[in-house]
Amino acid sequence: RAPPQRPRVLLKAPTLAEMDELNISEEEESP
Amino acid sequence: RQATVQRKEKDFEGMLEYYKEDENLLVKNLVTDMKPQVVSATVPCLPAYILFMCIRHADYMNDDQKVHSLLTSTINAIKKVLKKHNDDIEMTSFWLANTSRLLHCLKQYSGDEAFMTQNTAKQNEHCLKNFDLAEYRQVLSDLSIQIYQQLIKVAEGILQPMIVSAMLENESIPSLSGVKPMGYRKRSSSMVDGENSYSLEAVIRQLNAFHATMCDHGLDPEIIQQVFKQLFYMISAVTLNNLLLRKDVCSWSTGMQLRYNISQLEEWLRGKNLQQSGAVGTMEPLIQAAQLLQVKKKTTEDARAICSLCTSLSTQQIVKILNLYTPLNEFEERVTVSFIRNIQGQLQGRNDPQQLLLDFKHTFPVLFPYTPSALSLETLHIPASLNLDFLTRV
Repeated sequence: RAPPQRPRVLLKAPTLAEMDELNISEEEESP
Repeated sequence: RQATVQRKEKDFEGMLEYYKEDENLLVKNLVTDMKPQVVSATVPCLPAYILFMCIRHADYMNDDQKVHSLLTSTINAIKKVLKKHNDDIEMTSFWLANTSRLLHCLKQYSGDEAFMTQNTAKQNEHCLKNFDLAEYRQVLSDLSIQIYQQLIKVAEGILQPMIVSAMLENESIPSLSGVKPMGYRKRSSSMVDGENSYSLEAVIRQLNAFHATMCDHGLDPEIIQQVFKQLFYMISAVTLNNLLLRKDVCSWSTGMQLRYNISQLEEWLRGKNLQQSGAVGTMEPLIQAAQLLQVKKKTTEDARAICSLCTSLSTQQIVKILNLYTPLNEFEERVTVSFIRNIQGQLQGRNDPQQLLLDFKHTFPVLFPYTPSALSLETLHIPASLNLDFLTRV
């Protein structure tokens, strides 16, 4: 059995909708 | 005495390392430019495993920025691919399989005991060490739902134009078509008969093609079952709606045709081991409508039998079919007004929905049950054809 580990750090993620917004601005920038 | 030092070759621990500058190339080769055929002869969902092995290394190095960056770029790249190939069943199925596999990996190797019950000791050693990716699991779950919906939309778009002619118009019963002249027999078994006419055989060929594609890509059997339940619902609803609007198909012989076609579809489900999918259940209203076209419609006893038979049809639908029922030969008779009144009287207490037609665009909610994999990450080989030689095995 694996030894007990220290707690993992929760990585915050944008929602899928927020990623959509990021994506749109990214597309607008590209020529 | 001379001491010998033996150097043990370091084992591959199922992690893949890359320089941050290579992230774009990784996502380009693994997602943006990936063609499903390139990985068809390898482990199903290989791109998902490779991505997870990269995430594992970034986690191992405690590099939260690298994990964040890779997951965000990957998710955005998958979305872009799907947007570009929005009517491509192959691509959609491939990315549904890989996205849900990546989601399963994030669970299986999360270190959360609830997801580890089926893991081997080696798989437990491969769990993430530093980060909890629960929020990314939510994003991947939402993305999987979007891809599933796209897959259903594409599949429905292909099937829908075939349904009415295959289910109601084309004569597929071998005994009936067998007595026809050669020309007719040939026509009824061909894929396309005229401009918009299809045989049931063509529908079944299409279902086979969908099934083979999804199996090839390693899509979870539970998801495949849900796809076919949804498609069978649509086939049934489109057929029934057409039946409810067309006098020329409300006949004894269409009922027979329909029952034969439904039995062929049921047999197809059995052959693909999809009996547990709930697909047959979605066809119940159509099955009853087909029986209604064939049963006797004269006496009070007949009316009682119809009322106990047609539990999945509303009173309005039963009455509509009886009204439309059209005799095609001297042995059949039009349904009398008094018989229909009798039926209406018997069904008075029923709390039926008011609309006549079914909502053929209705979608069942999709579930992605957790499906851990027996595969051990350190056994994976990356074929040279993927152009990923900048990845280092760790």
